[in-house]
Amino acid sequence: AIRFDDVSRVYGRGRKQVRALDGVSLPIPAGRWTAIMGPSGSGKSTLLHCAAGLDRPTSGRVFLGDDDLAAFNETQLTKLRRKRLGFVFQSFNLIGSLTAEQNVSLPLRLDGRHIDREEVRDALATVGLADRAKHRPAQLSGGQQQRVAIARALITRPEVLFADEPTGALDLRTAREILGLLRTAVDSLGRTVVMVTHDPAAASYADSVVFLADGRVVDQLDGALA
Amino acid sequence: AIRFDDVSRVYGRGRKQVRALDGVSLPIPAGRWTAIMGPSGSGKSTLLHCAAGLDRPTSGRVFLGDDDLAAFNETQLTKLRRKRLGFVFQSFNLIGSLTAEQNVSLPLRLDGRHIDREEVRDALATVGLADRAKHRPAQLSGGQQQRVAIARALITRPEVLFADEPTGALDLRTAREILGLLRTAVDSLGRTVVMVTHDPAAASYADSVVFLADGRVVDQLDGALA
Ligand SMILES: Nc1ncnc2c1ncn2[C@@H]1O[C@H](COP(=O)(O)OP(=O)(O)OP(=O)(O)O)[C@@H](O)[C@H]1O
Ligand SMILES: Nc1ncnc2c1ncn2[C@@H]1O[C@H](COP(=O)(O)OP(=O)(O)OP(=O)(O)O)[C@@H](O)[C@H]1O
Ligand SMILES: [Mg+2]
Ligand SMILES: [Mg+2]
Repeated sequence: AIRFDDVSRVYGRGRKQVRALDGVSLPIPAGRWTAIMGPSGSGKSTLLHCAAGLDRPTSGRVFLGDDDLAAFNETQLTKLRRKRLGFVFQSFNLIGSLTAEQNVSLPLRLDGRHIDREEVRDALATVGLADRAKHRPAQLSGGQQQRVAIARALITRPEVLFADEPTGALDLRTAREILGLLRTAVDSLGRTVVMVTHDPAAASYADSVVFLADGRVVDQLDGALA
Repeated sequence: AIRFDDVSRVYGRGRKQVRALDGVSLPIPAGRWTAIMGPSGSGKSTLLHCAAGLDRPTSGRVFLGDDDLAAFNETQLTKLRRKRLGFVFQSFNLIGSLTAEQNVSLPLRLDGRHIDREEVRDALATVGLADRAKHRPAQLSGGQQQRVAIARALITRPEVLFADEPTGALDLRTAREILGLLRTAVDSLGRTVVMVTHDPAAASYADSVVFLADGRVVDQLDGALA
């Protein structure tokens, strides 16, 4: 499980100061799917980055299980992320010079694991891109790039998957397929999913929904929204 | 008005060949709002790029008014775009080293026009970012970056606005504000809008909706969808 304990994240000083997170305390249970919603600029991506150790809070603490992330140095955080976490970035962050197949196998390579070509091909097939393995990101549409990013985040079978608007570039039907994939990961494999979305249909797949506004948790809904 | 006359756009050869557009013939009327929907990878962005002269079709012709875009060289196409067209890219394409304000005034600068600071500030205020004029794209959230891209495309008061999923990174309320802005541009200023979207709520703002699948026009709906 993940726990936020009075976390703030502040940028700049004086007049230009921006409080992306403003005293967030929040438990995110393991083995369940939590959705995070809120207006543009309300701190959703910042929350996800702090939860995954990609960004350090200005004050407060983030716990992954019993571990306080502040106790880890950069190298330990990177190792922890490679072993236990998966991340789908809002802007995909694919490597332009690598093919779709190479992008998907990158987390395995970085973690020093064996790369099973069959497994990588299956991951691409699961997101509907079996025939695009050899294409680079620039040769793929926006939604196809997003699906490569999703396959890359799932390839290491992470305990916790963080996904920042993972269906933002997808049509309704493709989005449903991806959301069904995540639902199976939670229900039959016991994974934890933390998903930022502004799409109520996507949020309806989650077990609970947290609402942010101006960097604060303003509401929480449990049980299916649908 | 814009007209597609049996336009195809093909990438690669042999086994790796991809037909992004496959014989598209389509009138897009002036002074109205046309939405384009379709599955991920169906050719929506490619259609928009060909319509705006950012990409050349493999076969067939694209007309802007009475002009066949094939008759223009690169320099003439660039001039035409700067004077008459606005484009909101699916991946925003903001310049990372420029502030939000500088990004918005860039099209004016490129077209050799006078830059009125007040007008640029107003454009940012219209999209809810008056207080972020001095921030660079990396300091803005995904939705904020998208709104800067929208303000940039509107600043030159273009005859035709092409927008590739302009509300893809926005929450419902912010999206409605932006869509209302475009509706006003069409209704009271007589502009033409061509918008790619996979969001039925966004498509309901349009006057008609064209559906693509595998690079072909498969359906068209006229009148409000709502
Ligand atoms: N340079 C390229 N080389 C090969 N294929 C390409 C290239 N650019 C685009 N394509 C392919 O052309 C097809 C249409 O792409 P396009 O970007 O127009 O799709 P789209 O409808 O906008 O999809 P999305 O909703 O995912 O953004 C896709 O299958 C895409 O992979
Ligand atoms: N480096 C930075 N400097 C200043 N402000 C920043 C920086 N990075 C993020 N911010 C601000 O922090 C706030 C929260 O950003 P965040 O990316 O978490 O929003 P978000 O909820 O994900 O929004 P969206 O739905 O638009 O993606 C925003 O106002 C953003 O502009
Ligand atoms: Mg975000
Ligand atoms: Mg596209």
